[in-house]
Amino acid sequence: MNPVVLVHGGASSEIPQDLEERLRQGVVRAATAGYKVLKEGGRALDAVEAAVTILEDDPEFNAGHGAVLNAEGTVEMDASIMDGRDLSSGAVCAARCIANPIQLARLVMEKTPHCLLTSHGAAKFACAMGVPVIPGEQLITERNRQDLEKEKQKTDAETPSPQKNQG
Amino acid sequence: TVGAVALDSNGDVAYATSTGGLMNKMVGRVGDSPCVGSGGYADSAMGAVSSTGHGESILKVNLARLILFHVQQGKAVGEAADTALGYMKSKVKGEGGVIVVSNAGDWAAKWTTESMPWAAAQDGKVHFGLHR
Repeated sequence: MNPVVLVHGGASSEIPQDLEERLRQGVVRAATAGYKVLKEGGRALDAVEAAVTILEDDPEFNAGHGAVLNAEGTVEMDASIMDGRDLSSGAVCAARCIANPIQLARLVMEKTPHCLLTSHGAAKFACAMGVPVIPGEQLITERNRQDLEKEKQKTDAETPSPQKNQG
Repeated sequence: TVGAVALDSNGDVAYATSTGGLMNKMVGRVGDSPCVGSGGYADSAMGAVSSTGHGESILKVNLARLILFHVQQGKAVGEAADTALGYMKSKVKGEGGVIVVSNAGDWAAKWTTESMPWAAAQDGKVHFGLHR
């Protein structure tokens, strides 16, 4: 079988021109890393985890470092992973203060009989698995802080439209 | 949101999806990304999908599994993705994007929003795109 890996960096209504090249570089870097795993004989599961970890570490994308802020100005992250061999899957939601939620999702898949852990439970599990806790501030970028301020001012002035904000 | 799908040399597929969600979201709001069948799906009997876009809409149509249903019914991966994204747009007015790989190695990146950065690596070559 001829291995292949695809990545995406999120559907968006508009992308500022000065951001385009950085996004291109980010997705190419992630796809290349995933492909390297496959070419070295790695499993599809390892390839997707490697690719998404790179995108989570890249502040240009809405995940991990660079995740957008909620109404309280903090980061809550969701992630899931699935192995097509046997349909095993793992996920976390409302995860805080970890760098790579996708790696925690994989631990949920491999180390528990469950599919999804939330918030406080995900945090306790991460701690039990030895996943480093990082200050939430470390995930926040100045651009996202400013974007939240602008969004709050805008939604104060008009009816919020979730369709404008694709996630 | 970010995501990946892959097919390995054994013919197995996988997906991964990760997100910070919506900007200015309610505390505790969860979208499609951690939900198997919506934010992604992988079955080596068919293929794998990772989704992005308006989470509540994606949840309502079970976007990832819907695409693989169409693949099961004999549609090519690109057509399956377009059909499901079109259904989501017409039924619940939701927009988004997906990456899909079949267990035969066919792949597609499709979206109904203005943009979605994507890249694919196969046969030692990297393809990428951003705008429709």
